[in-house]
Amino acid sequence: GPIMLESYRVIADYGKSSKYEVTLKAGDMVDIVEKSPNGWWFCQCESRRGWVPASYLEPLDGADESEEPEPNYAGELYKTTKGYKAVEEDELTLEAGETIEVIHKLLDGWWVVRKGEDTGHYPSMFLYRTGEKK
Amino acid sequence: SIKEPPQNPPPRPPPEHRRKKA
Repeated sequence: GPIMLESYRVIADYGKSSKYEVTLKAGDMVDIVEKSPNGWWFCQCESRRGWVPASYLEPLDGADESEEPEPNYAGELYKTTKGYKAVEEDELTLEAGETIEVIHKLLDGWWVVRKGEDTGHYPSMFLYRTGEKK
Repeated sequence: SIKEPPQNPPPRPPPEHRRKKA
């Protein structure tokens, strides 16, 4: 069947860091054909095809928020599959195998998680759902 | 392969586009 393309505008320059990515220039329009929940989206841009960070795109009509789930302050239990050391001050440092609560699943692949008293952003690709209830 | 998304976390949004924590 036909593939529905969604168009997005690039908000800042992005230089690709691996061969299956596409370099972006602020103001470019890109057509997205697949959205991975880890924040990498597949774009078809004229002759170029490859993965681009969702964090550098904005929808043309500004109605992106509608597809993003609301924050869930009660939290959903996930476990870290891989450790990550915070680079930005709003990120969280965790080791592999820690149980945390996910409170907001952002489309850019950086979810807001809570560990005890601390909250911060963490890469969704390093998390898996435990299926347990608190 | 190009069918699989990169295995490294994507970059954070540019600072002026970052949202505050929930």
